[in-house]
Amino acid sequence: MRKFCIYGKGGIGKSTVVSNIAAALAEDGKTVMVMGCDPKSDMSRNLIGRRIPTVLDVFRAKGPDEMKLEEIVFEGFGGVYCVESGGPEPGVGCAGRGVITATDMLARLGAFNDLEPDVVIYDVLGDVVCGGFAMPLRKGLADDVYVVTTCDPMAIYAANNICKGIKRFADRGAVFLGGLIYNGRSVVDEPSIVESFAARLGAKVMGRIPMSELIPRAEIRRKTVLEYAPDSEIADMFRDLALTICLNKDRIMPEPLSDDELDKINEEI
Amino acid sequence: MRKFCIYGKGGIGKSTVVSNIAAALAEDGKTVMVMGCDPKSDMSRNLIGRRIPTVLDVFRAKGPDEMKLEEIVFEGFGGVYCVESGGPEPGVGCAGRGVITATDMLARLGAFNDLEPDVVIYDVLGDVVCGGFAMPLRKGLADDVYVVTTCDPMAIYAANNICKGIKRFADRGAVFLGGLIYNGRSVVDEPSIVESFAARLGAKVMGRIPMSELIPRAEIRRKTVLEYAPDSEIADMFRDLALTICLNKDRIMPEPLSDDELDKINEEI
Ligand SMILES: Nc1ncnc2c1ncn2[C@@H]1O[C@H](COP(=O)(O)OP(=O)(O)O)[C@@H](O)[C@H]1O
Ligand SMILES: Nc1ncnc2c1ncn2[C@@H]1O[C@H](COP(=O)(O)OP(=O)(O)O)[C@@H](O)[C@H]1O
Ligand code: SF4
Ligand SMILES: [Mg+2]
Ligand SMILES: [Mg+2]
Repeated sequence: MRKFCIYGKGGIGKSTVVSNIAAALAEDGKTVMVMGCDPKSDMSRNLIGRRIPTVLDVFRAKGPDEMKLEEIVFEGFGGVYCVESGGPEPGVGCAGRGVITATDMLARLGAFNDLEPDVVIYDVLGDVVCGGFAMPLRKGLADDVYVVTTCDPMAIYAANNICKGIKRFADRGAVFLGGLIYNGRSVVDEPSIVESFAARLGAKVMGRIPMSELIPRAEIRRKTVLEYAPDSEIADMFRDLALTICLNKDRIMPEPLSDDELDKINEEI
Repeated sequence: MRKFCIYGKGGIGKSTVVSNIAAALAEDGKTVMVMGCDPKSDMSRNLIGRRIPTVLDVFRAKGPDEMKLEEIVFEGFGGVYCVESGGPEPGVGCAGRGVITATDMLARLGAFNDLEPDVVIYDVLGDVVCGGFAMPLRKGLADDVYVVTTCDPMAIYAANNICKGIKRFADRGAVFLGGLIYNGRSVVDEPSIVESFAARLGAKVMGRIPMSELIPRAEIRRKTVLEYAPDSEIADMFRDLALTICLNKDRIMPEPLSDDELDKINEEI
């Protein structure tokens, strides 16, 4: 079972990447499970066509002993299994609490034994690396992490923090860094900045998804690009990225940059 | 003593707004204190010309009993007093922990009695509304909150979450919503979207800062626009915004939008 996490700053394109590579892998015959670990809980919208109840929603309504797998796992495009952790109401406890509850419930309900996924993808909020959001790293829930970024200093700062989080847990249940994913979510397109950042971390760039109108256009229709425009170049890029990630065996313990090194990268922009 | 918070999604322009309106108020003869409550800890860079030690840095080095006010409060442009809370290493405890430590230390060291600021501005991370980042709301540390946003759905989602946080604590130490600040940090410029969002919340838009090259240009030189280009239109806009906020007495308990209402706003885009 291949398990990996997609981390990155809010709005950087994690859910876009996760839902599209899940669709690509499903199209390729794999049994895929995607786990939304962002309180925004909208990762599965493009795979299922609507919002699904989150684990926290069901947990609040029924409590842990009455919950069934079919109430929290939903099948979408290509048979991809989707779970949304959900989040507490803002201001009520740790925003990452849903991630902890969801991973616990899936374990209790024997989800992996039942559904036997070939691939499990975690879509995790990366603006802060703490509480429930650090759990996939802390508890070694996956083999490796891929960080979505743009060349924007804010995205790079967040990516660097995620690498600090990865390094923090290096000696227990270590989840390694597989690489960076350069997504077209910024006005400026400077691949050299992302390459230079990757090189300093000791990592590689797995692939690049350019800015594309197909992405929001598919999203408005609540579809992935794989479903909405299967013959497009963008769909092919997601297929390539899916394969590259699945086959990747190069994983490293990243060397996070200092504040000064980050400032230097920003001055290159 | 006028106290307010500036909240918003990471990278939306909080520190830009806070440092510039602080500079404007200082230019106008006020004694201003700014408190960085974002682990990024770079809000005071444009006021002081370099990064300053954070409260958590000094706390880790010396412990609470050895700390002096002059080790954590630094004077910058126009005599503005700057404090940076700092954050723990990613993965080590709550990212908001610095905010709690910093506000405690300033209280212990009698900062407000010593320095007697006319205005105190809190610059607070708003990607998640929990832990230390919810503390200014939970503990009523200020009179009101202003949320920086663009018309980008991600920024609006975060702004809405902050409003949920404000509403959460409505019945204890309530900090009200003063209004939204529309900052030019998005490719798209659609003021009607921000106006429509404000209207549904029951709030008003305090002002608008357009996208401007002066801002990053001043920042590269580690200055506010007020210092770098005091005669520019942008400097005047910050002066107006500073005054508008300081004089504002309209504060409301916001009516946060549901997921469906947020989706509708996004479909308008
Ligand atoms: N390469 C791209 N080109 C154009 N729009 C994109 C691209 N990637 C993402 N988007 C858009 O950006 C927004 C945020 O993406 P999303 O995947 O939801 O981010 P995250 O899950 O990291 O918060 C979505 O509206 C999505 O349609
Ligand atoms: N109106 C604007 N026009 C152009 N650049 C801006 C504007 N506002 C902010 N920026 C730039 O955007 C970046 C993020 O702003 P910042 O204030 O640091 O965000 P935050 O404190 O919310 O994380 C900075 O590099 C800043 O120079
Ligand atoms: S640990 Fe992180 S996510 Fe949890 S309360 Fe603190 S800031 Fe929020
Ligand atoms: Mg997402
Ligand atoms: Mg800031």
